[in-house]
Amino acid sequence: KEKHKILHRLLQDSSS
Amino acid sequence: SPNSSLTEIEHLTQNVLKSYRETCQLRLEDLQLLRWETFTKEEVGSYQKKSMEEMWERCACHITEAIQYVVEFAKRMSGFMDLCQNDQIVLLKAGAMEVVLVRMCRAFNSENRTVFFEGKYASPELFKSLGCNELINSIFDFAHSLSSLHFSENEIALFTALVLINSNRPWLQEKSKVERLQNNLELAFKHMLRKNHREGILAKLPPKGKLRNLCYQHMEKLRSFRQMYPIIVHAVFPPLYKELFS
Repeated sequence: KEKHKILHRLLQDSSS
Repeated sequence: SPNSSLTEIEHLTQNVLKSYRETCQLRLEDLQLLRWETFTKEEVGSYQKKSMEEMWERCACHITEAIQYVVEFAKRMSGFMDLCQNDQIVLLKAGAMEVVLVRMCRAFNSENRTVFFEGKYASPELFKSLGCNELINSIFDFAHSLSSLHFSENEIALFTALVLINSNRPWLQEKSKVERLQNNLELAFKHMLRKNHREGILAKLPPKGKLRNLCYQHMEKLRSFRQMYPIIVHAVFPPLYKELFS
């Protein structure tokens, strides 16, 4: 998870 | 899939088309309008005089921006967010750049072999200072061959959905779930082509290995660049770009 933290964040961000 | 009704396929089609329209980054009309707006000799020269580091950083930023739109496309596609997070990441990590390369054919003028870049259309020579002429030429050749298919916006939408939803990507945890979505997208794509008498393009689509190879070449070039300028990559390249490609 740490390795892909930005993708994780983008995927979880529902406001985008 | 015998379990998917025509209504289900029609819903999926509409959803993919809408998701694509909302996330296509550049409007086709705008790209067409600027189609003959090319960089002057002086402007090309000034790009060629830029340092390798500056040009790499610029391109890395543009690629990252384009990828963010692809992530958004995926998120809006029905079925994608129902996949487990591991698989969402696997598919995006393997497919986002491939989708960017396919989307690029909209921003490509095959009549003078130029691509839209920083406000105008640019020939391969403009990218000379990147130090990867072979890769740039391969990408231009690829855009040229895709352009010859004269994809409609709807065809690009479904084709790029299929580039992304590929159950053969390694490390998927719920392969069968991806497979089902892929099957439905294939049905949707073929159904649309049949309706528009465009089934002929099926045999002309680029082989999957072609896109994979371009992405591999890009990562190899990044690796060489990083060996020369590790601090630049570390300090100024977009974090998402590094996460995906190094």
